[in-house]
Amino acid sequence: MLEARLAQAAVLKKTLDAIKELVTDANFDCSDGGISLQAMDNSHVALVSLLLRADGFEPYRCDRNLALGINLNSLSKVLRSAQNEDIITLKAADDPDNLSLTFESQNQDRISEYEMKLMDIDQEHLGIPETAYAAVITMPAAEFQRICRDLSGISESVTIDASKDGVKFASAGDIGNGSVTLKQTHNPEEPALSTSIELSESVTLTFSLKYLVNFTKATPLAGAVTLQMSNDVPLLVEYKMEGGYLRYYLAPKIQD
Amino acid sequence: AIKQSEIKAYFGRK
Repeated sequence: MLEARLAQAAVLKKTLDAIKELVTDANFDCSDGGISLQAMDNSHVALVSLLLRADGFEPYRCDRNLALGINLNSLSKVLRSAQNEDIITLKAADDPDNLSLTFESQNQDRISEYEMKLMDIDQEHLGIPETAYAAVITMPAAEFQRICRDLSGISESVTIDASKDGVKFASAGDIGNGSVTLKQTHNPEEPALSTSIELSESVTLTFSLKYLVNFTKATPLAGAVTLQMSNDVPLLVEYKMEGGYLRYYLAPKIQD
Repeated sequence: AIKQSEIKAYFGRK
């Protein structure tokens, strides 16, 4: 059986908000290492990979591997009933038809109990190769969100150019064009507000802004975001949170 | 022309 108690409902609520528009149904794979999810979006352009490590729960118990097939919109509706500060406990039997969710208020004067029907999902799992990326850019998550939102007003696409001079986000559309260039900065007081650029070679790739804007729904999960790029491979956008990560992979736009 | 590639073109089936 699975029993996983999470001290802050907000983590799960924000995680769901960050993926439910990309992915409709997904298996939550539970093992003794924690709870993970891998799913492509409907158009097979992006891939979401979530890990909530066992040590992020207290307690965490999973006797055997379980795949909990969940409609994310339904889970999101159930989680709406949890307050951000509630303690959430997830429970499932070994061959479960239902997922049980308990929300306890901090001072334990309110306990809400929900049961959600599970579904059988035959999901394709992709093998993601270990990649040493040519460019690794870490920046404030809110900055990345703002750049994506601003440039999406200009064009459907953005070209990200990482070089020794900085990282440049550029878009060109019917109304004109625009770009934002970030230089490396160092803010020792608040590392999450720094921008760092590690580069082994220059990289230029073009991506759909629709997807990037969607990825930035994860902004409330982390102060910083890391973009990892190599020429001719998907972009990795990673939000690290306490006890896990949310990663998005996005296939580049290529010359036909 | 520029076109959108699919993620499966890069990551193999497990």
